[in-house]
Amino acid sequence: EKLFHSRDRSDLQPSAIEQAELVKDMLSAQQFLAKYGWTQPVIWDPSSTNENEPLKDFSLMQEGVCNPRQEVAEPTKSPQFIDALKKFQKLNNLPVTGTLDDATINAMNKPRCGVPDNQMAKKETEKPTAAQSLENKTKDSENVTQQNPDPPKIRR
Amino acid sequence: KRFLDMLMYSNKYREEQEALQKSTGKVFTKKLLKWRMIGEGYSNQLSINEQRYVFRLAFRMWSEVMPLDFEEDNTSPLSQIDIKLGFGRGRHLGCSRAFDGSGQEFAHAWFLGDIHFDDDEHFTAPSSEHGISLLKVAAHEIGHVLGLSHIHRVGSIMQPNYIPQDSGFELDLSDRRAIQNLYGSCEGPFDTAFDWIYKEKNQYGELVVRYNTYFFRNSWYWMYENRSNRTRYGDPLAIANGWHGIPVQNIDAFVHVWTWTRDASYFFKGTQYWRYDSENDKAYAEDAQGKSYPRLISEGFPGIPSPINAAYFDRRRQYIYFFRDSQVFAFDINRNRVAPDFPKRILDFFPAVAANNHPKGNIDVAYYSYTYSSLFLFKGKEFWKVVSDKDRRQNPSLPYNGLFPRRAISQQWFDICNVHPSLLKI
Repeated sequence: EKLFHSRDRSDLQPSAIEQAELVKDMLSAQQFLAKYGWTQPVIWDPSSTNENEPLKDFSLMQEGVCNPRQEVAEPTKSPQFIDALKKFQKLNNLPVTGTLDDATINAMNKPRCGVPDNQMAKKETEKPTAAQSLENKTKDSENVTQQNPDPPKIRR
Repeated sequence: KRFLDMLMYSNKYREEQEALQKSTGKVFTKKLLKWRMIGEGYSNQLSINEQRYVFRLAFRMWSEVMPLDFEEDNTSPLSQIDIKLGFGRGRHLGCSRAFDGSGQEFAHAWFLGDIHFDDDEHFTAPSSEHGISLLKVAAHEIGHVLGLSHIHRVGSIMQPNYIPQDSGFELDLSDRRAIQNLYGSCEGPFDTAFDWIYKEKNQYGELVVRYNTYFFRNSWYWMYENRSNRTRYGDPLAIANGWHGIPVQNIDAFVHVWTWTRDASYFFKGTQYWRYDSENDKAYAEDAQGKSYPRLISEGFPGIPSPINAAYFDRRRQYIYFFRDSQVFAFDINRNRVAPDFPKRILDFFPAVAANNHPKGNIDVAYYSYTYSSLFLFKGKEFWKVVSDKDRRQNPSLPYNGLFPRRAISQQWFDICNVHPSLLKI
């Protein structure tokens, strides 16, 4: 390798870019919903390293605790999964079918921010604070279709 | 000991911030936040200057709509830096949440101000039509650091998914109100405010008169878009850049003398005044008699003391009203002298409609608004609307020139926010 690199690293060739795992089936969809707080609020805090790691073999979420060793239930019948899926579909302006259709998979695979959509403050394990609960979001979303009244015409 | 002190300080500071956010939703109580690009976290895709430019612009966009300022700080101890930004791939910067490679997650932000961007994503500068706009992602993540969660609303910068944008994006009304719910709206005294009249031909070739509304404070000015209830995107700008030949800060007043026979605009500062050429957008060098500008107020407007606090032109009476301390002077432009019986007390000439609800004196601005067809007196963060003819037709009991009770300027003219001087020239 070269001994010196230019200070702004502009001469560095990006190594082969790893591709993110896409949502393509029930399991990856469950992981997505759990990871971003749709199944239940997620503690989003750098010091709580494990709680918010994506659950590798997520099956059934217990109240407040996720326990991968739990008996694997048929995912499509898990009410929690269906409920989380419906919430995701509703807030993303998708047909609320409760089933993992293509439109939902596409929406899940869109580039997105890593911050969960539904967070819980670190010290609380019961119901998330009003500011962060999805119900609050649902209220916020009433005018979800309201377009920005005057989108900027000129680029900054 | 110094390290332990710093550790104790940051833990204590962190707990205070967590408690603050839980109770109010906002994360910071300070008005000036320091940010820094993490040295070992530069992107491989954009030059450092491009990265810095984009981050400065993203911070500026937020400070244009909220009462906080942001300043890049590359020297203070890390514990005093409020927001740290860096790029990384996979396991990065000691972060507990690894990135996932190209696609899906492009960035995340942590509660205490760390923002990480996935350098496997194809981030691009604002001028590019392709890839993921680093500006938009940075603005989104800064929103998180300030305390906003995801907002599932079309048009919001806080939508979790990245929405490609054909033209530029701006913080819309709902995002502004969301952040202002946490940090309050922008307030503060103005130096002057006025509607600047200009003539132009419409699409049918007819000469039409239009106006822009401007607010001035210190060395900055905003154009206010009355139809959109906000300032022009990208304001404030430096007075020195937008207005030529007048003082670059702390203007006392602007007056537009506009009658059937006269059309002259004047800026006042201290003991002097400048006439402004609206056609050519610059101050006149000299007047009709060859006297050069600036001229002394006492010469151009005999009998008017200076400096003044504010002034406006009453087109019907053809008087310029000059305000100074607790007095108001009426200057007859046709006789070129102070009108009889003046000066008067502002309290007498502009009586309070509600008892004791009156600025008394030392007002900042006297602004006649064509949008509201009314005169407003500003003082500090508040304004008093002067009873207009229309008001008196609806309620004859209102006193002539009466002042309605005070209201907050920020509740009628929205989002007129300072930005940090370091971000003024972008």
